[in-house]
Amino acid sequence: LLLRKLEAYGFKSFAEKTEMEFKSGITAIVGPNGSGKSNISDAVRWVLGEQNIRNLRGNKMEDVIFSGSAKRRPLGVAEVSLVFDNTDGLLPLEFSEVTITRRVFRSGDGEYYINKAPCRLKDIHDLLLEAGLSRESMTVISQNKIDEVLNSKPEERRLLFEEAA
Amino acid sequence: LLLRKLEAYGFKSFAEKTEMEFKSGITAIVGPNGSGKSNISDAVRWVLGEQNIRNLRGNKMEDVIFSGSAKRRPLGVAEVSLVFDNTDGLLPLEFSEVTITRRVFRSGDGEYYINKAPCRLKDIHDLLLEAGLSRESMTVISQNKIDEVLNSKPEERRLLFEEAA
Amino acid sequence: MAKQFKAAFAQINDHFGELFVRLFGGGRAQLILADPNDILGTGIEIIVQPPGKKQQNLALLSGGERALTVIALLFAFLSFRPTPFCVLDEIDAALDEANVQRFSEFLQDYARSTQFIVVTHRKGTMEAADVMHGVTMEESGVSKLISVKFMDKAG
Amino acid sequence: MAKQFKAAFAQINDHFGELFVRLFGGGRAQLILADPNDILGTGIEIIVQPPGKKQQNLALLSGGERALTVIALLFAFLSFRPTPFCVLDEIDAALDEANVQRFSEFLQDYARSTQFIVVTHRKGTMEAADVMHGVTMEESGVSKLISVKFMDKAG
Ligand SMILES: Nc1ncnc2c1ncn2[C@@H]1O[C@H](COP(=O)(O)OP(=O)(O)OP(=O)(O)O)[C@@H](O)[C@H]1O
Ligand SMILES: Nc1ncnc2c1ncn2[C@@H]1O[C@H](COP(=O)(O)OP(=O)(O)OP(=O)(O)O)[C@@H](O)[C@H]1O
Ligand SMILES: [Mg+2]
Ligand SMILES: [Mg+2]
Repeated sequence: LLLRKLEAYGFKSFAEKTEMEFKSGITAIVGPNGSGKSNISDAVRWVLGEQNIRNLRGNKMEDVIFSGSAKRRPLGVAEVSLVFDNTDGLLPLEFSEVTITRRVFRSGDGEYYINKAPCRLKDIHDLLLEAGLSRESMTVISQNKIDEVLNSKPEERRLLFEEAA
Repeated sequence: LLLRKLEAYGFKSFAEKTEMEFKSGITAIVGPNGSGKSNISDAVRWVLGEQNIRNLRGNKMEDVIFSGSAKRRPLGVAEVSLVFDNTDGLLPLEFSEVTITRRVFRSGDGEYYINKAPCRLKDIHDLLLEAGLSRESMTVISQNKIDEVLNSKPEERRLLFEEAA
Repeated sequence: MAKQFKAAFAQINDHFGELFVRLFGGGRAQLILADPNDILGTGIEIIVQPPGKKQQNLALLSGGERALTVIALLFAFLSFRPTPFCVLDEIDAALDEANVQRFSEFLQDYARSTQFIVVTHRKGTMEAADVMHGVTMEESGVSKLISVKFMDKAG
Repeated sequence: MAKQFKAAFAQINDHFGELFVRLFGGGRAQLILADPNDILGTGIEIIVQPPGKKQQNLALLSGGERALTVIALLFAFLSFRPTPFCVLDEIDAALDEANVQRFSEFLQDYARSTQFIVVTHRKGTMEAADVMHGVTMEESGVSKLISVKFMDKAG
């Protein structure tokens, strides 16, 4: 399974439709403070099904929708898609290319799609679980995760252990 | 008041008698990970009277005594001195040079000196309070302090406020 | 008691606002009393608007923006209760090159009235220093100071 | 249940030990069950001995040593439960130049079986990348991607 592309529109600081391509190996993301790099990791977490808004640095789910800037008005919906090359069939679907999409509206309503076909969040969770891409896994690791492990007591560390293993 | 020198011997990784000089303005301390830079900030905190070993990354006071390495045996006592140029008389003493010294032994016993004359920890606290150098003040600021302020709730922030102001 | 707190709060808030603009090159920030009617017990909130962006909850800001905001706040405390010298241990870790530059220029200014000892890995901060000490561990587990460098200040 | 935990623990502990030595260039580290008789409830402790130093409580280690230790641990989890791709957000922030080098070489190795997306400010990590994307905010508050750079790998 290879991640091919991330598309974001209306997600946090991505007020414009944005497309980022990936190859195998290592892709570096660089830029100044506050430019949107961690927002990209948040976008990945979110489209993989993150339900705890605190893990996305917000208070309520609508915090992930572009809230405007000095020159722009807020948007009404956030959308992120991940496009996978599924030639090795790791995702149990008949497609060699699989796109998972998540949307959220200001009302709080959410929409989910697999290859443009509407589905439930549960379907995305189940699909990703097969590929080892569930939210609990080590798919997104940040400086916070490192501090969390360092500052945890032995009992809390055990919980991290059980989650990860 | 100007800080002239820091002397450390047996404090954490300073197994050898070490002397560091300072001028007015900005003194930078650089070096690889684990070389001893933060141990210098710990030494300053400690000689200024820090009593909470957790603020020095330890569990018990004797954690600040050199505990040995692959090639060296542990030492039995840690000592740190700060030498001040007191020409402006900010420290209410008749000396133009003031040295405060703190020692701790494995037994837990501590010794305190002002210009080589034995005194109590309280005398050092009172002296430094006059100069605005008490432990609560912003005399040592680390990345931890920054995270502490960032992750604190509004009520906790108020406590920081009261401490600092 | 309440009067004292109110006065301190107002002064620190002013410093904070100015330092924020100086370090961010714009925008605005202020401290807010969560409950202005309960001066003696109220919590303190931080409201931040980086230049050109909307006012945001501190949590949604980037790592570098959060660090710089708190640096502004801690220096606001320092301006209110000055200390003759101050040790800074790697507080520039999360800043990008441009912010390290702004921070080091700010620090050089402040250093005219306060002596600073700055532990750092960042080149920009090192260049602001008057003197530099190196710490190494030639022998594992034993710290050693290496030669003092006097910084050639370009102007 | 307990058998499963024991097996997982043993494997992850092995990975952790190897990765630690690889990232630190020596020393040793292991996970310890706080109460080996209570497999289902016991906490997990981390015992670390950096090269040439004595075994130390994790708390007394330096910022960089702590970060590198946890990187070894997280990658040990990853080796046990592989994921096809992994996003790393500035986990190299506390590392000095030498450790960034060692970490980036380790990552290049690991990247043969796992796709990595690495947010970083560090030159050493950037040089390990096959592709680089820049993110900027030409217009305040609005993120924009700038041209993809293909990294010239020296060998
Ligand atoms: N819903 C939203 N609408 C508009 N802007 C947002 C929203 N959520 C977050 N932001 C903005 O995105 C910016 C943060 O971006 P991000 O955390 O990705 O920065 P970064 O590139 O990781 O920076 P650093 O190098 O400092 O870590 C902040 O300025 C924040 O105000
Ligand atoms: N009592 C002690 N005896 C011997 N060594 C000690 C003692 N206390 C701490 N150390 C060692 O000192 C080292 C930590 O030094 P310090 O925290 O000053 O590093 P640093 O230069 O700040 O590194 P970094 O750049 O990673 O922050 C650790 O390796 C730790 O094991
Ligand atoms: Mg970030
Ligand atoms: Mg340090």
